[in-house]
Amino acid sequence: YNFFPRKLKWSKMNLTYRIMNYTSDLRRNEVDRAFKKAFKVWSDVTPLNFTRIRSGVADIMISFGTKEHGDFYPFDGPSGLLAHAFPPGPDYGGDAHFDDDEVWSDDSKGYNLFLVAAHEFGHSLGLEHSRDPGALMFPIYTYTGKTGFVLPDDDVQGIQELYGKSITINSPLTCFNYSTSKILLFYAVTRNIKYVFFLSTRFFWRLHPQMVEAELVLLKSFWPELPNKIDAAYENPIKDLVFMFKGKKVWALNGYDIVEDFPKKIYEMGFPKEMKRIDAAVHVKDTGKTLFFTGNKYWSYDEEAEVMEAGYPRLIEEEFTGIGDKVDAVYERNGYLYFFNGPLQFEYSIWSQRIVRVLHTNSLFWC
Amino acid sequence: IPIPLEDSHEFTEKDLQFAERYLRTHYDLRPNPAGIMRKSGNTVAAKLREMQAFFGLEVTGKLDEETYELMQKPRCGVPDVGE
Repeated sequence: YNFFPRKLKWSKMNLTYRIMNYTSDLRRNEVDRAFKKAFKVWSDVTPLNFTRIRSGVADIMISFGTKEHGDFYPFDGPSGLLAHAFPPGPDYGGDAHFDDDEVWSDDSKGYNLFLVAAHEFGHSLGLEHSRDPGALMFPIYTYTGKTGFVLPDDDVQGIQELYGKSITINSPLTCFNYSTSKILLFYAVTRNIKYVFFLSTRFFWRLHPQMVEAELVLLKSFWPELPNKIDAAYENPIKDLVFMFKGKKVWALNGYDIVEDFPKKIYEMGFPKEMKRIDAAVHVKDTGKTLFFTGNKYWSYDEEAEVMEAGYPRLIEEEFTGIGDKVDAVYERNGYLYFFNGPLQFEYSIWSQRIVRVLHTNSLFWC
Repeated sequence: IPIPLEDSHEFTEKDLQFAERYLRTHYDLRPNPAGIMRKSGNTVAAKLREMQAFFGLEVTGKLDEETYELMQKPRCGVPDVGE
């Protein structure tokens, strides 16, 4: 995250905003709602309050305009520049302008007004552009889905450095900075040569064995073709490939490249055609077998012979007693399997074939 | 337009004008009255380097296809760096 020169910020917590005019792309109440929700993104994590006024001069004046619209920073017609805003200060300070040559929407069609407004209001409050591709304050527009917007950690840290933390306790938004929160859901984990990857929704954490802090990276910045929210992943050290699963498809990654002819269908590996997804996968180096977990059952795949082993599927509960009857994610390290199930992580000794420890899911991030 | 180019990609005059305008809008590239030497920090190459560093691209100081492609993406009008 970055600040404007001299770290410009408002000297008060209660700010006003006024909507000067409207775009014809959306109904008035949709525009009102988009801006209100955009301000709430910032008031949720700071002591800031935003009050709408309908006359007079507000701290943050909001308007739609095209080309030259009065501030000598002209817009450029459709696409290109979408909007801009000024850092805190008198007169134009804090004001936000939206290019009405764009098509504004409240979903993925056109440009999502809420997302662009939340970004511009970050400028209005004193944040400059961030280099973090997953940050809201990253300068390039990315549609991040219709529901459940969560302010990325980079932006939370930046705005809280300016205005302090929110007064409300237990803000769910702090979950991503692996603080004291107890639950971080991991959809798939795998080991790639030097790193352990923890995949979740559209990000993954890269944890280097010698590092304490994990690095948060946008999944699509490495593998643009991969879908978000991977179901399962495992590394096959024999072929030096990482396999990623989503629904009925499987991708093979060689480093950061997707192997030709992938994605393939999982039934080509020997799974029944009616199988819909794989919950978790792990390769056990010593046996050369890869275990696949789906629902309350698991399969064993012989990587060398490239066939599914006979006598499977079996019930998870029968073989790995105590870990529950489903697996969210699993990975192997130093002879132990780490099963993730909801908020818990079970350390299972392959040698003694029993659970030796129960941990919190995000204990690996020192939560 | 004196923009250092990286590869064989044929940039049109219009492309180069777009690239220069992009650097002026977002990286504080100052206009260069004809015949006057720029300060080293304000050359097109320096600004290209700034932009490539900002977006984590390979920093060459030359306009290449990847850099130009990124310039095409819809974005916020606030500068990435500078006053």
